[in-house]
Amino acid sequence: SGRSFNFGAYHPLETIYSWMDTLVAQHPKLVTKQEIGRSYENRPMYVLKFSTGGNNRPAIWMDTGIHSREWVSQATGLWWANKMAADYGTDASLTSLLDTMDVYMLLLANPDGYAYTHSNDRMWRKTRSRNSGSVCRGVDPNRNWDAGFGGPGASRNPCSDSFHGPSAHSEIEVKNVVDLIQSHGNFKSFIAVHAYSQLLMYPHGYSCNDVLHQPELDSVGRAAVEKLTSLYGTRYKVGSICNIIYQASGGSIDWTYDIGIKYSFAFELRDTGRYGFILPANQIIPTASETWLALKHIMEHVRDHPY
Amino acid sequence: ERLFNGDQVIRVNVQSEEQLQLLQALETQQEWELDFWLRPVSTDLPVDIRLPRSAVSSVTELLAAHGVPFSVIVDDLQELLDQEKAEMLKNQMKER
Repeated sequence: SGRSFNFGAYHPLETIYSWMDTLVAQHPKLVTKQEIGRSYENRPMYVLKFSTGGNNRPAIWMDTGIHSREWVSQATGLWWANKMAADYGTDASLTSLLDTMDVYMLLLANPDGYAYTHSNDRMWRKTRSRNSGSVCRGVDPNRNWDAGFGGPGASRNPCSDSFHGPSAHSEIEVKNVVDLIQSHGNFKSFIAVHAYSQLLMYPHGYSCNDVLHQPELDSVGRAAVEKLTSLYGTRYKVGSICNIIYQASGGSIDWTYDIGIKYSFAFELRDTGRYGFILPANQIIPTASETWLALKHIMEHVRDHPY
Repeated sequence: ERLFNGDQVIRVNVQSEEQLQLLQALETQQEWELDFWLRPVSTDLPVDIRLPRSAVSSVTELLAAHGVPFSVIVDDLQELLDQEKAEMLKNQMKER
């Protein structure tokens, strides 16, 4: 349309979906939009696939905003997607990355929840599915994965914000991602993006024991955060979910790590400790810019350490 | 649309296991509808809780009675939400 998109603002779901079409139109040889399924309330779930060709290349996954109220996550994902498309062909490292690997981005991992935060309850975190026998709706989609499902750090109470749901992968939003990851079969990295409290985490959440690749994941995470901090001095903590935040079972990166995706990480983006999920819009681009440096470091490490 | 008038967000810096247990008990009770943004798990980590307006005085009095230190990090959540909404409207108009 010729209208410029404001990345330094929060947008409703429809605007984000429409912007995806614009990005695809601007970079038709690099970016495609794929529907991976529908949400509980029948909204489409789209991934942006960045690919320069090849068949079933090794791939990197990232999703933003599985907890719908964490708005800076989705906003950061948009900026990252735009950055990746814009820098392909000019940034040598990113170009070599996209010449060898595909990148999948799910910018609205919980579309029903996101729409609900705009229309009804700004603090909504979960999905919007109905729970039989309860007046409370929704499942915490980051307690619903088949990794220590139903264990410590998840609630069996449908009214709780960390309700794990009736069974692993019961949430269609989770199942859609699980199906794509399994049918693809060649993901080498999985990065989940949350917001609040400035952390870069690796598995596990359901157990506090170190995973086999803990030393490598820790070292990659620390180097990534060093680059992040270099931009504005924002301080991040690095460690396993269980050790630096709290024990939480049924999380996405635990599932991906346990099925063999070694480079599984989760970000908790900036909040400044004053605004929670209401991070002022003027901090979106600084947040996206600083974390892009960490994300790029992780992606480069994945590219340079095939397994 | 749900309103959060008078809701506060407090940060609790837990100093002992007893204080931690008190917060964990608060987390499991449903009556006050507390929204834990950072859950009580360790004396090393802060705990952030959104207190619905109706629960502000009960919770803060309880914490004070047990000597649990806390500070208010969001005084009125709805004010922040109103600012956010105004900013979104302004941005939408600017875009078009």
